[in-house]
Amino acid sequence: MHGKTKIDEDLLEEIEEILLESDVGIQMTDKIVGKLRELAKENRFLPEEVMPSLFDYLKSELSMEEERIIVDEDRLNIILMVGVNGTGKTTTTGKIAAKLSISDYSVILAAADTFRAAAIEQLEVWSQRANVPLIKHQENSDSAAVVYDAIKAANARKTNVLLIDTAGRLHNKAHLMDELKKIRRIIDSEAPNAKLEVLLVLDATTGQNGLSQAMVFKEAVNLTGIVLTKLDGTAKGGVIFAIKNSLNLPIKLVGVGEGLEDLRDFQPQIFIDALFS
Amino acid sequence: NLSDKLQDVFKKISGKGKISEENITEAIREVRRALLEADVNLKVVKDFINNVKEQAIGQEVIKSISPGQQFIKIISDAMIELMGGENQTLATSEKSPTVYMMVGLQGSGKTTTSAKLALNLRKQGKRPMLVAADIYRPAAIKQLEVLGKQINIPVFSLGQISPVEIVTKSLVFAKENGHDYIILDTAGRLHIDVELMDELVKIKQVVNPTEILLVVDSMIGQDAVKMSESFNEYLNITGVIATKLDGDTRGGAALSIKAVTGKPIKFMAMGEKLDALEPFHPERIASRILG
Ligand SMILES: Nc1nc2c(ncn2[C@@H]2O[C@H](COP(=O)(O)OP(=O)(O)OP(=O)(O)O)[C@@H](O)[C@H]2O)c(=O)[nH]1
Ligand SMILES: Nc1nc2c(ncn2[C@@H]2O[C@H](COP(=O)(O)OP(=O)(O)OP(=O)(O)O)[C@@H](O)[C@H]2O)c(=O)[nH]1
Ligand SMILES: [Mg+2]
Ligand SMILES: [Mg+2]
Repeated sequence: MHGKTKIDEDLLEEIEEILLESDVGIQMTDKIVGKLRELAKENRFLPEEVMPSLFDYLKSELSMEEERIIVDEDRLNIILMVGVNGTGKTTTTGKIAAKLSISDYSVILAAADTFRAAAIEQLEVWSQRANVPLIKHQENSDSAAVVYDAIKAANARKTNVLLIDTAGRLHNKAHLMDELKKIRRIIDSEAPNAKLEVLLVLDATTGQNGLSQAMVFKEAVNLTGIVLTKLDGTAKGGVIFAIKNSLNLPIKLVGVGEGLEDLRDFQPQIFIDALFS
Repeated sequence: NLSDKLQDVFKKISGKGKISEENITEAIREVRRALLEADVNLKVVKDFINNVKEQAIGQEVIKSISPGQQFIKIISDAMIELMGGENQTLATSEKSPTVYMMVGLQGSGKTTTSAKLALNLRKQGKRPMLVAADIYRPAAIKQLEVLGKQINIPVFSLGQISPVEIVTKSLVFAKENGHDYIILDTAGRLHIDVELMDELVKIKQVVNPTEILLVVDSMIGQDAVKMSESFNEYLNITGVIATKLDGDTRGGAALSIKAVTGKPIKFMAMGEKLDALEPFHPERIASRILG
């Protein structure tokens, strides 16, 4: 009896299909399937060990330190929400505000999307729902000025958390990415001691373009994490494996609906189970 | 890119005269990879590749171009044929007003695109109006009103009452005020939300739209198929509008959606400004997908 276990090729093909259909992408899928073959060979898997080992491997790929948003109670915390158009930044800003406010932190919202029609009004509704104050200027005013004022206000009021909602922007638009860099510079100069989270809000329906989004936004404003939204739909969000693999960015939160409470901490186990359900 | 990869693959077979089952296998593999990277749906990729394989095998390698280029042309032509050639204009109802109903997932660009279509119609000398039927999203009505003001097009809204009632009354308003086109902006929703999908069905029954346009974010991945099939099953959509094509997404979802629903892609939205809407050009999407 030779000790070499050969994984059932049909099973591997099935796994490959599930990963590809979950937006894991062909490169990352090849890497995962290749790793599974390697593990099976090294450890001489029995057929029933294949899936659990795959799950363990995927979980280890996604888990990391700093997976949660932790408020430092001794200084100002700033959370900057960035991402391409329509991914759920404004909605998520409202959800985070509510969650923090319920946990008894003082929160201020900054309406730094001064461009899109009714963006300020939209965030205003969320500030009312979350019961937190909102810093806003006129539509079409300078977004950097809003950020500047918001930081001033947060420092003056000794606020725990300042949440900044920015306008959606495509990462291939240099002038829009420059605007975001300017906002980042203002945060760095006006709140150098603040704890800063820069969250990329990524729509779970996004395909491989999610990787370019993460790369370009990271290069521009140095992301600290990702919020994966709309996971209440049928999209699996598999592009996060490639993002984690290339950029080592943690998924911190997931959006699971349009309501105030539809925000969860990211749980790798739940995410991976959902891929194969 | 794919073109270079195929040049390499075919270097080995040039001079052998015909494209055959054997020499095409590696080329097919490269095409499969490229399509998957471009977000074309896996099942659509399989069907498409089999189709292309049939067409390519037995073809004489044309002396004037390299086999790699010839193979790319076969693929590109197949894509253009799949996506194009359909009725890509918006129909007009014999009985005024003509109603266009905008539907789709959350954040895909329905509200912005509604305003773009309205502007387009006004430039053609028509008298369109916009209807704010999204009663859920915070400030959605305000958003449409702001856009309407920018382009001097009236927005009909009754606040946050039932969308079915809003659209019913909008028909009356249109007739009384001489509007020949109505563009209904609806709330974003998940195709698996039965209650909200039934709401769309009710709206359709009440206003009998001439066009039901599925507005799709071009960066969508594999979910494009489930989503569009579902919207199509519920509503029998008449067309698709692909948005955010000013980004750098490859846009393979466009191919997938056309392949599974058979419904034509009518427009490409290429920006946030209200004039950023163009008729669909399949050859432009094909060249993006092929990278
Ligand atoms: N189903 C679902 N919908 C969501 C989720 N998060 C946001 N949405 C919806 O997605 C749409 C867009 O959300 P916004 O918060 O306006 O997105 P945004 O990124 O701020 O958009 P821009 O500022 O225009 O770039 C809205 O209809 C939201 O209700 C989620 O987790 N699940
Ligand atoms: N760059 C770019 N942005 C677009 C395009 N179309 C829409 N947007 C932006 O995408 C975001 C979402 O657009 P909306 O029109 O609010 O989308 P929606 O489908 O009505 O969203 P919901 O009503 O929440 O479902 C906004 O920031 C728009 O400005 C486009 O073609 N290109
Ligand atoms: Mg927003
Ligand atoms: Mg809308």
